Amino acid sequence: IQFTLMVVGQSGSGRSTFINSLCGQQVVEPSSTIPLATDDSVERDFRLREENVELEDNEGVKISLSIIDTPGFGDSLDNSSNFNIVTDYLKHQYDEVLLEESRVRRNPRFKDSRVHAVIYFINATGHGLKEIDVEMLKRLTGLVNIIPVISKADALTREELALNKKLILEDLKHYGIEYYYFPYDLETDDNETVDTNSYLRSLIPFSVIGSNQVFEVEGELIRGRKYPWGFINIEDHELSDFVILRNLLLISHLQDLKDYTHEILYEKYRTEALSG
Amino acid sequence: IQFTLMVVGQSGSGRSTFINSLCGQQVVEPSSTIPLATDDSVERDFRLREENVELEDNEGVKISLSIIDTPGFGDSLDNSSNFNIVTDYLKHQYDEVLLEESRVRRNPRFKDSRVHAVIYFINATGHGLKEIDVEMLKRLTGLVNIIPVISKADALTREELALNKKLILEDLKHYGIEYYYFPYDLETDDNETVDTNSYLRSLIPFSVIGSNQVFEVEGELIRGRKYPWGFINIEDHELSDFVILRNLLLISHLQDLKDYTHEILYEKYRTEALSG
Ligand SMILES: Nc1nc2c(ncn2[C@@H]2O[C@H](COP(=O)(O)OP(=O)(O)O)[C@@H](O)[C@H]2O)c(=O)[nH]1
Ligand SMILES: Nc1nc2c(ncn2[C@@H]2O[C@H](COP(=O)(O)OP(=O)(O)O)[C@@H](O)[C@H]2O)c(=O)[nH]1
Repeated sequence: IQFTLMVVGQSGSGRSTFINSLCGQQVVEPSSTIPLATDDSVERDFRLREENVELEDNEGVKISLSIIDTPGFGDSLDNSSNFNIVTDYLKHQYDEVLLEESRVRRNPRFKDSRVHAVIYFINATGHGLKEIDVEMLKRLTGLVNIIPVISKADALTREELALNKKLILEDLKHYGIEYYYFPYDLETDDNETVDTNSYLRSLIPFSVIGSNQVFEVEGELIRGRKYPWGFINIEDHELSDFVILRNLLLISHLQDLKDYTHEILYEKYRTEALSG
Repeated sequence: IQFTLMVVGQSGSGRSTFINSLCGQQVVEPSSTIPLATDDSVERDFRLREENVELEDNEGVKISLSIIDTPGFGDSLDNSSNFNIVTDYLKHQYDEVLLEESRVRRNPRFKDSRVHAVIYFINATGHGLKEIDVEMLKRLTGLVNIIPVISKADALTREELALNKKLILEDLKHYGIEYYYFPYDLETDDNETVDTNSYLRSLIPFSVIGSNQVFEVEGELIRGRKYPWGFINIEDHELSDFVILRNLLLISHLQDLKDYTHEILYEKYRTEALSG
């Protein structure tokens, strides 16, 4: 199965670590090698970066995962040019499909690179969304499935996590940001689907803790963060929504996200492109 | 004694919490009430805010502390106008003293509002300094005592803390940022002064953990952060440099910072201003 994710967030928000944790392997080098802007340039180069991983789940199902990363996002003094780089990329993948669909002779080796979900990393500030987040999310709305995520959830006490989730959700709604809302149909879906989707909806924004370090704890290998005051297993679902997020992305909602992208978001883009 | 600090850092970096922790009392409201930019404005208002606190140390010495806070710093899409607001304020206080010094009839109620140190809050990203930090720090260099601080040190494992200190220090030196370097004279200062100052110099940037919550632990009131995986006492000097920083600011180096401001930094400003 092919699946494409984009991970958007500012430097240091934990994107690379999240990608490695998601895939259970070192996909991205800890990005401490990003060069700093030279003294006389106001704008640092913001470029997209792609990684490809082959994953296999417990039942032997193989997933060919493409991940688009955004090192340098929001790093400049003036970040207004960052947004187009992201949206142009997303639209370009739609344009490629549009073009391919209109060909008389199809290209048998055509690669569908449409992004099925954007994992949007939000820093918890205690003040809701920052302006750069609002502006980027507005431009992503209606273009791609948005999954808002609070990074570094281990820097938050339980009350701070609840407060930040509440403030961010309020801002998302206030600014009309259309995040993926795990749609279900009370009439046609079974109880389990309805329950699962309404539960997932209630968690938004998802809290995430990531780690590049694996520890041996009582004979088991555990990906975690070791502090002088305690140890955190990133797969402990009481401490973050990481496992829930990974499961929905790679198992339970992978096909839903692809279908929504193709049947709703791409269709909308196609209609506007062909009529406009 | 009168002492003026400025705390510079982006929203959510923990400035208000640090100020409250430093003063041992609620000086600043947790700033979750900062309004978000309206949809059509690209620039949010960045304004300085002043708080005044009366502190008394163990020996009954009273300190009249002024704190200039920077809510909204770095919050806009384009932050290049933020820097002037900060530097204009600092220069204005020097101008006021310059003016007062040149008066024939002194104003007996003249209030010297020069800033004796800027506590500069740096977010630990694993990639050294961000562009906004480099640009602001360059403009503060030679104008005011700079004390670089890593905020939220409890979000860092011990290795991450060491790495971030190293990367930030390298960037500070690379960009020629003149932070307060705890000067000592091997010839005239006693051993203790030399040892203390070289030790403090070795800690830069200082790591800080702040908290607005006080807990009762075995009959004692402890300011700390309570996580499901452990409890952090912000005054535990093994976990952060908070206590060391507080002591140098309010006790051991208060007068040094004032003297350096008046005898070196203000003198330099005065010379440049009077010579043209
Ligand atoms: N506290 C905490 N730190 C994290 C977490 N994930 C990553 N980090 C640290 O944050 C820093 C930046 O992470 P990185 O993945 O390189 O961020 P990126 O620049 O967004 O790709 C590194 O020092 C990571 O170890 C997390 O979940 N919690
Ligand atoms: N993990 C951690 N969180 C902190 C620390 N200091 C403050 N915070 C939290 O960070 C958020 C923003 O803090 P605040 O002081 O309002 O930041 P300001 O916007 O810079 O004034 C609040 O939720 C604080 O509880 C700290 O040392 N460690």
